Amino acid sequence: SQDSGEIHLQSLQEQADGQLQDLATLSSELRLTLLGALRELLQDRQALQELEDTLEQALDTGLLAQLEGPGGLVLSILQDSTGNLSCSRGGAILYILGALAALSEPQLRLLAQSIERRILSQELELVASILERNCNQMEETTRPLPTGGLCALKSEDVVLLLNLVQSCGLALEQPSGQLTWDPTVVPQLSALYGSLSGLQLLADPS
Amino acid sequence: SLFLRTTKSLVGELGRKGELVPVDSLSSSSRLRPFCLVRKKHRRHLWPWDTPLIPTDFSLLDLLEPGCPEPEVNRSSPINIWEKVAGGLSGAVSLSAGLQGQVAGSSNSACISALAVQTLWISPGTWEMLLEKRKLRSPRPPFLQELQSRKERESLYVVTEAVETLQDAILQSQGQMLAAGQLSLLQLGHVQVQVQSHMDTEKVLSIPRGSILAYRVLQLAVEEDGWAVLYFPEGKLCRGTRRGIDF
Repeated sequence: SQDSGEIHLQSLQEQADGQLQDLATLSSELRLTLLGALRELLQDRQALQELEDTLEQALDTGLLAQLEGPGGLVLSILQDSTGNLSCSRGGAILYILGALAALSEPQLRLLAQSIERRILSQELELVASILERNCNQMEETTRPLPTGGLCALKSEDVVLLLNLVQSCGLALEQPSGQLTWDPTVVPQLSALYGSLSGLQLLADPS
Repeated sequence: SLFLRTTKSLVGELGRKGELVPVDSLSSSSRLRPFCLVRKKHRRHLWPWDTPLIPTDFSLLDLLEPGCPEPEVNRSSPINIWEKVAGGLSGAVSLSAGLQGQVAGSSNSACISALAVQTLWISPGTWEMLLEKRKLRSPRPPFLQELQSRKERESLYVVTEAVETLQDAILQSQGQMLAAGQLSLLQLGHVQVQVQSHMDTEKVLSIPRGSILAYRVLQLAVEEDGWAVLYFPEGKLCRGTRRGIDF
């Protein structure tokens, strides 16, 4: 049954890699510009929704509506020199937007803070670890929090990261540091994983 | 979020987890009253997460020909809930193979809420009456045409039940956040880094009377020749369950 957790994570990773691969071909400047625009949008759920609707419509119909602000900036980066929308890059952004849409407003705010504090990779690692170790559990169980990536973090970053994990509905016991697994949080954690994968790819300078 | 924590707790307290949807933001509360329309995108590419319900600015009644009778909304008896939650979190890290470390973050918090709420719902009889007496507006309003043009990628829902505050309410949370880190990297000649910070937090949120804290939806089918509420949409029972319209 341990395998089923690994398979779920592997399938999530493959899906994210497949959906996001075209963003990796963008220059690091453009990726950072996209990340900055998305960080702004994380503070405004309606604008985030508007961008998702606009992009979805453009990919389905070929008609690209104009948007103001950070949403407009995202769309402009996805267009080629002739003004046509790149379908593969549009699909990649749609994947990130779809994952973000499944999160709550407080989670979006925590993600915006995480971008500022540059801890996306540690968060991604922790969420992946939790999914891998627990996804096979169909009942509530208590296990130690996987903490491999936390050592390098500042203490306030650890608190931010733990808040993000808890916001998915997982309980962390004090003082034992035991995580109570609830199988109903898998979709939320998966959406968080998808969001973090996309944002981390944009933040990665390599 | 204090608000989301309260609405989730309320749904659990009412014993309606999985049935009522907790509202996650006070700003969308006014668009989730009974008869309000909500849309939901279809899942793409077998994404493992569900798509959220997205409030619109419209009500089912905006779609229907004006006229009598005005639909009746039922109200439950008042329910009073007082809750105080105290809790905290902490994390500890230890590494092996020559690399040792310890990081702990902790926060202690207390959250107090006192709410008087009632449930608003539309009875099956009211749906029957609406289906029989109120036809779709003709010509179709522009927003309906827009929603229908998205039929391939979105479904439309109508709010059939909502939990509303009966009085102005104040939510309060008080917390102490202590974050301390100690890291020993033995491989690098026993370098130690220590960080400690302490922060007091207090949050007060005012919820006006009449705010919606949780809601329930049913799928709405709008076709050229009529409309219907799908009581059992997952079952694909079609004719037997789609009321008021011949599909």
